[in-house]
Amino acid sequence: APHQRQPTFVTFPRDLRTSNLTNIELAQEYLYRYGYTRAAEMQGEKLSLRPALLLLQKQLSLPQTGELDSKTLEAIRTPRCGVPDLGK
Amino acid sequence: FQTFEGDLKWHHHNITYWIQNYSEDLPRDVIDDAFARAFAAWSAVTPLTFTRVHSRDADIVIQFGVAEHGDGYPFDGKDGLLAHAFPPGPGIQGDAHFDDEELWSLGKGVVVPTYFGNADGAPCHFPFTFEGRSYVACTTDGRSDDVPWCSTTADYDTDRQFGFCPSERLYTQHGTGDGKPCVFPFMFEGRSYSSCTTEGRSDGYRWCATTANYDQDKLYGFCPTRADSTVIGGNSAGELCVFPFVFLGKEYSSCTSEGRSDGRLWCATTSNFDSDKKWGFCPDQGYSLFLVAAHEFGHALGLDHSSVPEALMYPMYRYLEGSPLHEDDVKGIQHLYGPGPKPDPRPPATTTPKPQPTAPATVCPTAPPTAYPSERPTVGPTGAPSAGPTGPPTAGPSQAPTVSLDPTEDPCKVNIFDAIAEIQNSLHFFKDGRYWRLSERRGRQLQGPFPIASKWPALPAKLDSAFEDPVSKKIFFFSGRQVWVYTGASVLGPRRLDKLGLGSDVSHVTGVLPRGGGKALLFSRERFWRFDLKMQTVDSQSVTPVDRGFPGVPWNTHDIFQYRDKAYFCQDRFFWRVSFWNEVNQVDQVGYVTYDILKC
Repeated sequence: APHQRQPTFVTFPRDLRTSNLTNIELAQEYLYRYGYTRAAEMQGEKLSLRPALLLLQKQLSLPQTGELDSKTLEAIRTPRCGVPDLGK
Repeated sequence: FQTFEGDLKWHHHNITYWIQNYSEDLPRDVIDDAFARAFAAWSAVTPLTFTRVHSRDADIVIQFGVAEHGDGYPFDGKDGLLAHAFPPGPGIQGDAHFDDEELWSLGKGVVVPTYFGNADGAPCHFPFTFEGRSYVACTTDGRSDDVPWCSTTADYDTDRQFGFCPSERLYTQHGTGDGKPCVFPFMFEGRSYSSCTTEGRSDGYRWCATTANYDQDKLYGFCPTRADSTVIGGNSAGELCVFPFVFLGKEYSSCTSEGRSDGRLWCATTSNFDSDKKWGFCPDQGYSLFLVAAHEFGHALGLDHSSVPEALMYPMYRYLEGSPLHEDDVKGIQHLYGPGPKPDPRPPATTTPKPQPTAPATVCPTAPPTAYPSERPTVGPTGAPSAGPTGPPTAGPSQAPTVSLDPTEDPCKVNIFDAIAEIQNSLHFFKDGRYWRLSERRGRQLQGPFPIASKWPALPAKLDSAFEDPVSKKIFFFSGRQVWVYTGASVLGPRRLDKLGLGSDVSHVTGVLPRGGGKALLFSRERFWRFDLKMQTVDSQSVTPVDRGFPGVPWNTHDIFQYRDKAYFCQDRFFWRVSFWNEVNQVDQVGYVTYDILKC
């Protein structure tokens, strides 16, 4: 059988393969945009995401761990409606 | 479910909506249909009705936009945030906005209508196999005339069903070129062009000349959108794939995932990626405009997000077939508006119908090519556009209505009737479960509204068309893919349209015209068949495009009827009246249904 040619990967210009945000930054932006945290809370350096994550997990019927676990990250990455889940 | 603070809701039930603009991803009539079905999902379980209007003061204004689009809540590019809507109320309240950097489809890949070929306008099927290879976009492979085509089934090699894709080599839109195809190469400002260009324009629309020299003839048209090969993201969003293209020294004539570790399909937007590095992602499954619109309209009616993962009002997008409403959605909307007048509410069984082909508005083919893609077509589609009316009729109201009825009782206030038909020598006007009767035997007499159910109890509220056989006096009623035949008070039906010999690609019947001798013509959108009234079956071989038999009428009429030996083709609020002179059908009047027929 022919040798399995090693695939060649190239860098595509302006390839936003993944957003350059860390998971934490992704979660902070998401929690703020959809009404789980307020701007003021975003300033806190030592912001604990726990309370907001519990709110999110409860609203979206996810396991309520308070952690940024894989199920929660998957939900944060899923395309969705832009109307906030909480607040006006 | 959740409602908005203070149970924001509409305080009237006849809601109006305006489609302010369109995405280029889908044919317009597919977008119209997706929105109409999304509203129908909610009207099926509430007392609400939804009427399309063409003015800014509609309750729900629907718009496509990108990034910051004027409301201070910017969209975010492809994926992520898909759309948003505002709760009921004046102004921007109640409006729904859709991110046009998404790929809008019916949830299962791009919707590309086809023309000519042998598939009767059925949309492309992606992916499809041709000569053993898989294609996710239209291709010119197998042809020598560079006209892109696609298979309308998954496997062309076995089914050999195909059609031609929207292409500037088939037709152009608008402009001054009368819909004629591009001429390549053409001269513009002294330079030669061998493809569509955006040169000379600031709006990014692609155009071409329809003669060899634009500088001299000034004849041009816009190049049709190619949703199947317009790239998304990358560094050339909105440009077209160029096939074949060279990548790492190898030639590719379809999208590939070579070179990527995430398996996503991409293509080059010039013929050589190695030198130009211009690329983008090929269209994926896209997001179902029907499902996202049904969700957003839930907001526009007063529902907030639900925490039930299976509910339509759950914030995340999830593709599903069939009815989008979950019990939680029905409970929520009925908490605001109560149940509909219909029997015990059940979420409607909506199926996403196959998108109907959108024949180009200005092209009337002389003789579509009948050759298979591997052979040269015998003759291409050419011809000047059908001489249709250019603007709405100028006829103004000829006289005030004879009696002032309560607004919802007044037929002059109806924007578009569901169906119109001459029955027992009177014109009947059907709308939302009721009808009015206009008889002109003893002077003009307009009576009604009467409930349809009082005379024809088996019928649904929403009809597509109606027809009385002048000989047998049987009355045919059509709604969706069902037909009822009344003989006096007895009824046969509902029966499926298959019983009349109409295939599953016929989604509804727009009308029937009698032709004497127990024969008639049966219409569905832009096609018609010979119909045997005694046998109650169509001659499937007789299918003909409407613009071939009735030049000058719109191809997307929604109701057709005969009255006093003339045929009426209704589209929106207008009608095109056709007379039959020595075997030729001629449009002899264009008017308003309300002003010119009802004499409002």
